[in-house]
Amino acid sequence: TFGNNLKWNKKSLTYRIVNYTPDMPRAQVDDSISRAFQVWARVTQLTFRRLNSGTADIMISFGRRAHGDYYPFDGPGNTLAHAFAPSSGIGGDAHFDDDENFTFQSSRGFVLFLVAAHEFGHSLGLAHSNVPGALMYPLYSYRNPDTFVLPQDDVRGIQSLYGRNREDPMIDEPKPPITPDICDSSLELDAVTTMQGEMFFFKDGYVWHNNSQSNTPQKSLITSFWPGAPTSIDAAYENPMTDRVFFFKGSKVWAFSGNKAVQGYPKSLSEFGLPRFLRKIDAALHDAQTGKTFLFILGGRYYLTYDENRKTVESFSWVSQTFNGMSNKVTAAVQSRGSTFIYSGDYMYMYDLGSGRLLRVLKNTYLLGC
Amino acid sequence: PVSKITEEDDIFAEVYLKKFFNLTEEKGPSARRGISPMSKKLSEMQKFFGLRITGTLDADTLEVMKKPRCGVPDEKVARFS
Repeated sequence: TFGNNLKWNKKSLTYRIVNYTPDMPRAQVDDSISRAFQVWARVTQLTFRRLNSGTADIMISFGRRAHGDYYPFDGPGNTLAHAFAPSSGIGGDAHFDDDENFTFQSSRGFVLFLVAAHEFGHSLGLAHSNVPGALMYPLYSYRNPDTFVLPQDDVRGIQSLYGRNREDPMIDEPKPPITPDICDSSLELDAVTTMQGEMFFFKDGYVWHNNSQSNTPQKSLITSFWPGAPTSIDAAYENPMTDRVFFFKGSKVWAFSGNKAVQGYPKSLSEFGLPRFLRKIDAALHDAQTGKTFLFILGGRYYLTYDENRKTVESFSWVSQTFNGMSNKVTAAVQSRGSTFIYSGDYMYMYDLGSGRLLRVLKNTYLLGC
Repeated sequence: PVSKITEEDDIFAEVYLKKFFNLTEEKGPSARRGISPMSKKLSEMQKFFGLRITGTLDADTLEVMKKPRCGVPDEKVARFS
């Protein structure tokens, strides 16, 4: 919060949309704004009523550059919007930079619902959060507005100011997402991959990455790294020869070159060149030596090798046949600096892929530097 | 390859820190002793975003500065009432 108990001293607030952005139809702006208020109303006793004229508690407007409040906007990019903490006059008002491209739900632009929900957090008395993934984190990241659930950090913040919604104590609500603790070795990772020399570890909607610049893994939303990418992925691998990273979820595969989606993806597994019977990929790794991709399937107990250039499957085996000592199902896999790491639950098995020799058994947090 | 920080990046970073981390102009010779205000504010920013705290402008810090964001300053003392 902003501190000093800076909040509205009433539960029923009014808002007015002063003008509209040309980026979206008016009905979509109205809907985005209304749903953004509901994000906060759902978890508190606050109610929001729209006014069409006069002065409302929260005045909402779109403007460019200098727009009359001594905090000019800066053209496209960087600052998207700002809002004022609760007070009379300009207090509570939210301004959106109309040099941005606002959208209803597309990741090609800034989803107005997400930006507005964040700004209304300020309008109600919340400052920025340093929790990546929180709505009040100052950096924009795309997430699907249809499945948006207010993260726990934001719920705690707003309820510290206005209390809980007594009529709707979230019993029937989906639980706000709790950020997984990546250093908890009992946490089963969804996937691990390299990308351009860094390692990326996936769990639910989050990705942690290690690089030489940082001692601790840096957490981000998957969608802030790769807009349009799925969350809770099944598997991932990088092909450094084509500079592409692939994500598997269910029967689909997504491809990204750096942070940009590759045209033509997502594809079905069969379009990718895999057998039609496959419903999902459990883990994946790309072997730099042979250029082959290992895809772990059928509950992580079998694998096939796949030639990405020819889009064909070359071989099919039991995991235990090639990887000595691996009797459990494979949950994630990665090759980094010549070593092959196969994850199974809490543990990670380090192999020499050439000989199939098991080199070490490590806790699954080993590569994270926890 | 190591990304080069250009003079333009330095200016961009200074404007960013003034805007969002309440960086104020150095005043007089005494302000030049010890850690520079720019370095102090860079450290604050790096700490907030969970970056490696170096107090210097590096490629990772610059990347975060250039991401689309909300225009309310992150500095806790900034008040908007």
